[in-house]
Amino acid sequence: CTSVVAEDDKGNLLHGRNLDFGLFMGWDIKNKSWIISEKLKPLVVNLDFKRNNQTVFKSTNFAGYVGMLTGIKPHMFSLTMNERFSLDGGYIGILEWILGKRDGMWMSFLTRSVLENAKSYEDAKALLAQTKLLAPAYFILGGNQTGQGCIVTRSRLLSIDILEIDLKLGRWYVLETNYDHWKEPLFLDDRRTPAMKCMNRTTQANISLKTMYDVLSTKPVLNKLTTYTTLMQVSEGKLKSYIRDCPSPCMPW
Amino acid sequence: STQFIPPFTEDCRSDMYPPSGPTFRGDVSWYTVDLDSPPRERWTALITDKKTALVDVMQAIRDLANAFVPSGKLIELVDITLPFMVNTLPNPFGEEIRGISDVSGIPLGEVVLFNIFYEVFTV
Repeated sequence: CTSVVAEDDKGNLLHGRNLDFGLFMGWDIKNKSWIISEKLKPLVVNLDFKRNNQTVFKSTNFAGYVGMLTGIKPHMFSLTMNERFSLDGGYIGILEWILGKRDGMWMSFLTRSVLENAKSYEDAKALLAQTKLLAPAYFILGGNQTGQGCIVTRSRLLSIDILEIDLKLGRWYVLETNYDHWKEPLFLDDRRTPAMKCMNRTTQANISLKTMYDVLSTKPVLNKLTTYTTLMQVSEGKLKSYIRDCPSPCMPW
Repeated sequence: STQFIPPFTEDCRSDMYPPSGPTFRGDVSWYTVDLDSPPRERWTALITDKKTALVDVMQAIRDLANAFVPSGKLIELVDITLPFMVNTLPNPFGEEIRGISDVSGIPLGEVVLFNIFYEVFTV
């Protein structure tokens, strides 16, 4: 996965993501593609969650999946989630759950309840940072005011780090793939460096949903695992998504 | 050096928007989920539409599991044990998952697996 939140020079927060899934879950030799990734593409839908006929939040999802991986609460915040690998992983959380220790939350149920119930960017950030989880994760959150963009790096129990947009430091965007931002990514899977190179080349003056789509369309940020790209703009309450392909030659991950 | 291996990597793309061409498979359709309706009924319209594709992906996951455990015992285990887990899931998720299983005809345990796959995948 790749998620990015950027602030343009007018103070708008733009949020884009590629949802990559299906690694090592069966390779289709004839079509040169991952089996599960291809099977998931027809299930990609946009959802408008309503209460009293009013939109509460919007999401891009896989039909049949009740949790949330990508969503926006119009004019309030946008949220995506990327996988985080850790030895202290979800299987421990599941084991604890089976043994009756159920004070943690399932990751995508947390993102769903934050999108449904949080009242602001700060409220959402606090819930994502402090709620005990069954599995580690990265939460990437965008807001509706200047400077409101962050990556929350989570272990199952703790919030390890929160990296925020900081225009004074020249950090006009935050970008997450699947590795802690203070460490080098796996050398065989460094999508961060090419993505940041393209963001830096775009510059804050030229960043828009259009140029963000360009960054998310650059190989290997776009790869064989990419099922969809979503672009969100909180100030306009806009969510748009596109089912992707990466014809060969293309990086398997 | 691992980040510059054309043609698997490329220089920064431009003018990709509006989406078109070989990297754009298609747009995504919109559905409404009514949070005022009972959890069990919220996904009926969507799942009725997407039933075939959902059955398809669950079959692919079943095939993958059987590739590891040809006896089919793994899927049997999922179908026997995970329905019990649905009772432990917080509201409204357990009821929504039941509704999806009802409409799609996919065994409840396998719909639970689909929904907790992120945690299971770490295994």
